[in-house]
Amino acid sequence: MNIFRLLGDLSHLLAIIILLLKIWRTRSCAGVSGKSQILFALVFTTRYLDLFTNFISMYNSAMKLIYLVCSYATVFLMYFKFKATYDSNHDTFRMEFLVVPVGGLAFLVNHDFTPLEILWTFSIYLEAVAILPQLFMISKTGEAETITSHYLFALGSYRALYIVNWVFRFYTEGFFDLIAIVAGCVQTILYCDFFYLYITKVLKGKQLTLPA
Amino acid sequence: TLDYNRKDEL
Repeated sequence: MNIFRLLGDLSHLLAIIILLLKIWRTRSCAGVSGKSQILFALVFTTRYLDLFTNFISMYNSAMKLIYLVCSYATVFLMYFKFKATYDSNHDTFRMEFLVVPVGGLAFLVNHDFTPLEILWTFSIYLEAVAILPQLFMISKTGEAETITSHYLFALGSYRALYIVNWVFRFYTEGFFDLIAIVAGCVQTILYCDFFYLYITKVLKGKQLTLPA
Repeated sequence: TLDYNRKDEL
């Protein structure tokens, strides 16, 4: 474990908690893409199948459990408890356009052609593009609530910090995982225009609006 | 190369 990865995990945890609290306390999931949340729940499900077979540390197991519980709780709140506030008219990104190509790629490009490894690879590729429905929804509505933009900033920062962690691990341990690194770079690049808007607008107290 | 299957990251 290194400080970059710890900060990355905490940023990821913060993002998940921010979103869950936003929906729970405002009793509304307006402006939030339910499809992205379903994809994140799928990412954690396919990545943490080794939760009970491959014990790394208490921290690792606890975080995996928290991510799984919070992501399913968010999906539940959005599609059941606060379904009336779910903006399905703007959350129209076709998930199959992501899941099918990512599934195919996971079969073609992986480290080991075994079920667990292919599912792990699928989760890495899927996580890289899972935010697209959310970014697409914001581009359709042309704006995002401030709390949602904080959520996205924390979520985007997590994988950016992981990239620093991978560089650090490469130079200190010689460890690197090209699949995770390439997917992590794609994932972070997708946030770039949002990062620009967040830093130039939200941090100046303005509403996050996209140029129509 | 190191053992990839050392899945110690989240």
